[in-house]
Amino acid sequence: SRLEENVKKTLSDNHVVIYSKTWCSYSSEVKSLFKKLGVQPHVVELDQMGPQGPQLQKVLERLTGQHTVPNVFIGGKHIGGCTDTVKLHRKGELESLLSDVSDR
Amino acid sequence: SRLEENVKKTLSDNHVVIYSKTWCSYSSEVKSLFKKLGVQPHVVELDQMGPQGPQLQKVLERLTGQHTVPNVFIGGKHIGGCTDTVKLHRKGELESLLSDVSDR
Ligand SMILES: N[C@@H](CCC(=O)N[C@@H](CS)C(=O)NCC(=O)O)C(=O)O
Ligand SMILES: N[C@@H](CCC(=O)N[C@@H](CS)C(=O)NCC(=O)O)C(=O)O
Ligand code: FES
Repeated sequence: SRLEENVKKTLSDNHVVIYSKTWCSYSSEVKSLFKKLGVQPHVVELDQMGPQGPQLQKVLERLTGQHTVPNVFIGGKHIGGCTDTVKLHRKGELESLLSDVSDR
Repeated sequence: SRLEENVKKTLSDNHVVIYSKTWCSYSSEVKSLFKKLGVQPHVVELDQMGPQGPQLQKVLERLTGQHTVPNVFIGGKHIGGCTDTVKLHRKGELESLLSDVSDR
């Protein structure tokens, strides 16, 4: 589908992608974690896209098995949600994943 | 207003009240914290009340200054949101507040 192609293009064009909702504290947590690490993630706010939002959320579920937000990708690879991302950070693995995909 | 009277009655009838949303992880965190402490909170899921949900959220904002969920009350007293409640718990103050209002 065209929406699925959109997602794949977004994931290949951007090192860090976060599918988020503006009102969601878990989404905010993950966005500020990346900022703290000096990374500028590409954020897609699903609640600000009208009817496309829920459709996108469905596409993401098809692609990743995850229907919740935040939905985090690094270098096109599905990382998970807020808890998963924070866990990786505590293990020190997040920063290595980030250095793998960018030139920093 | 009648909705405001409803809230006041709910707060006086129940030791612990949580205004919540079913999809919200911060709300889930606070609900399970109380369960872990052996407390059965009175939970009001604002997203399951049709148009009354947003109206209730407005009443709560008038009463507490807080427009977000979760919105937590102990013994009728406004505690705050998830972060505030977790903070109180870490300081050991949550359990004393709880023992003040109940017979446990
Ligand atoms: N453990 C997951 C929880 C994800 C979750 O439950 N997200 C909620 C919002 S906090 C959600 O997507 N609810 C359904 C929705 O908003 O469509 C994480 O850390 O990201
Ligand atoms: N620091 C606050 C954050 C509260 C917050 O931002 N809540 C979000 C959901 S996680 C909210 O109410 N957003 C607006 C809404 O859902 O109406 C807390 O710990 O409770
Ligand atoms: S909506 Fe509350 S934490 Fe996501």
